Amino acid sequence: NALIKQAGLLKKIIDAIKDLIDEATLDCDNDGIYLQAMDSSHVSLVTFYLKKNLFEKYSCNRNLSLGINMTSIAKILKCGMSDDTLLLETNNPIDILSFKFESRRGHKLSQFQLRLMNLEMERLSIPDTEYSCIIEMMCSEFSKVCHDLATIGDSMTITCTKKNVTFDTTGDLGTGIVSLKQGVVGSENDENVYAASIKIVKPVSLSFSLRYLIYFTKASSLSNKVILHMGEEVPLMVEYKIFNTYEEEAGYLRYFLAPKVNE
Amino acid sequence: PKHQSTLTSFFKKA
Repeated sequence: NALIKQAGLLKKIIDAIKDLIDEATLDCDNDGIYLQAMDSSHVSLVTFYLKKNLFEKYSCNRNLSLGINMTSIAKILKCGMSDDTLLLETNNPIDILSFKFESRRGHKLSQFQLRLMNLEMERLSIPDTEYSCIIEMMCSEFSKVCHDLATIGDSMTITCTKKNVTFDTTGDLGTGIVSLKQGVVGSENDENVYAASIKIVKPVSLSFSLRYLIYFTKASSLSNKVILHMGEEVPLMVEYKIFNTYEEEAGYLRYFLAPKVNE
Repeated sequence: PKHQSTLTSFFKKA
């Protein structure tokens, strides 16, 4: 039983993953809702965690695993308005998830029911990783870099040093390289001139498929910053933090992407 | 040339 103040937030989260994964389970316990799923080619994995404090009201008195078709849940969420409140409920036996939208002024109520699926999901354990480089930058900047370089090549090499992070690609037509300096350029109050914040233990350079990175940038509306976690010979983690309407951190959406490696 | 690795070589089944 979970009440979310702005249905649009859940819609943004689902829209940011629905093109990557077909089905997933929502694992619910008293602390929140967790999802983990891989894309069909096993190159990327998405996880999200929606903490209890994302919701106005939240209760879950026993652990539940709700099998969801992503296209179907996206269709239902599209029926609500983004500033509607949304109540999610399951009944007993647990074979449907109900969505009750209420308009902000209370003049419109709509209810939809999603048939749940019996999914046998394979769960992977994601090891705790000490990443060599953690790069924080504006979502819009990361999105632009990925889209720009994708017009030139298929994969992008991210190289992080103490002073800057560079993104480069090579394609048939030529090459492209974008470099962002460590730190804030200009006024600290003006986030538009924020370049990149780099926490580094050791420089790293890894290559990734731009097709997947572009999928990940669909989460850009969740947060104004994205955090890239990189380590030698480990998958890239692209993290978007999720905030509630009181601007408190209330979960995350994380994408993992396997690197491209030398033959 | 580089080839795309898969996540199952990094993350094991839980």
